Amino acid sequence: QWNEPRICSRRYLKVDFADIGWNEWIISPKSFDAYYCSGACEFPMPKIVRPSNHATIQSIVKAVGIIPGIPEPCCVPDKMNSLSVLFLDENRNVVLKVYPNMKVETCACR
Amino acid sequence: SHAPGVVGLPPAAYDFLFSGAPSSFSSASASSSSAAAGSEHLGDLSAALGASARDMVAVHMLKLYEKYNREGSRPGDGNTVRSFKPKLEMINQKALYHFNLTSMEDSEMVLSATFHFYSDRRPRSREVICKRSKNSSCRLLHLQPLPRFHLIFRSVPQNTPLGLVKGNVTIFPHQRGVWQTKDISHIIKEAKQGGELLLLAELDSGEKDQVFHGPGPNNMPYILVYANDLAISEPNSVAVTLQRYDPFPASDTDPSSSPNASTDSRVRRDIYVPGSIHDNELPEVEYSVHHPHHLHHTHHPQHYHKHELWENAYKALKPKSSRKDRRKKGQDHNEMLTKSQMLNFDEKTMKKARRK
Repeated sequence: QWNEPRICSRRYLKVDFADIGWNEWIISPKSFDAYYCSGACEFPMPKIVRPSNHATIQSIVKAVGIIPGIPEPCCVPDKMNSLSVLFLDENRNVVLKVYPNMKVETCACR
Repeated sequence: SHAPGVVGLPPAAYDFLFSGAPSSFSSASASSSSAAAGSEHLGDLSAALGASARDMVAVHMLKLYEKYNREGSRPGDGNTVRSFKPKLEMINQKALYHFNLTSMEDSEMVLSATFHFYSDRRPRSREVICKRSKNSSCRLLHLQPLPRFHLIFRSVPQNTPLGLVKGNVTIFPHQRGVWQTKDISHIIKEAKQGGELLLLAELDSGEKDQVFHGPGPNNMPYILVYANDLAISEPNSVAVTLQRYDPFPASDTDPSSSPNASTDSRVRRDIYVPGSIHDNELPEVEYSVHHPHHLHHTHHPQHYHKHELWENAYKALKPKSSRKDRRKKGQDHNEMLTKSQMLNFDEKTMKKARRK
């Protein structure tokens, strides 16, 4: 992903539950496409990074540089999707839960 | 027999109960293969489950998982489905199924619950019997009483020999399939409200030695509880339920081997950053002031076109022209102006801000 734009955008991330040690009780999925957000939210921000009004103001303040310590807005998930997970509970019963906000659909500067 | 219990069932439960899905589970031994028919992914999951894939409750949950993945959970389905398998207990020569529902969280609001059990006592259809018979009275002759079961839920006995009756429902078996389903939402809701989550279920058909589970130990009756977990949108909810590790595993219980046994051996990891609490700066971050010329030379990503930039963000602060003037301007001209003035505005803003 080195060649991807350095501006805030969604990047590919596949999470394998085995990698984080949850595979012993998670039946399915074994892995899922979580994605993540990364990149700069520099002034001036393009439309595609969907800055909030607050982020726009913060970006200007940061660019002006009159107030020390103000960082650029953060590149964070905007729209997210849920993920159904089938797992075993502590009593080894099968449980299905639909977790919200597990997969990034879009990123934004906030 | 299901009609009174249908009210309040979530769509997923309703579909499963009445769409004929149980018929695909008509043979316990063929359960995983029949359920997987037409769904290779389900077959993969069954393989992943290994031995437990032969378990009817696991197959049922896999089917629900597939359904939720395919269609998403509809409003009213809730975000949680829990399955519960019982332990078989013999009390007073009666087979009782001991359900432990204590893993249900307080935040899980029960929407509905269903009880599933195996029984090959199903009524033979009169149509089948009379199909070859030309006797018009065949149907009347075969008017046998329909087999029925009584499903009785009791609390776990403490002072009474069998426990208090918590619910009693009558089940008339389906025409098809050997796996039967009954809505027991009201019983589970009351049990949860009363905090009595250990239940004994008894199935009584009036016959001696009636066994209500399929061949093999993996086909015991089971309960499915459809719930809406109100805490699932809370921060970190996924870790609360899925990140389970024992911070003090058995091998570490020996105080001498525990890294936390002595505070002397602990290393202080935090560092003191002077002034970090009293300003807006993030610790360990070097801040630099941007010079004005950087704004237009170094911060423009080359791959973005002008039209992708915010065109309207700063319009409101531009000096307003008169309505007449505005009408005169063509759309293209207006867009060009907007683009060209956007940077001017930025420059003005910056200058003003710097002056201040």
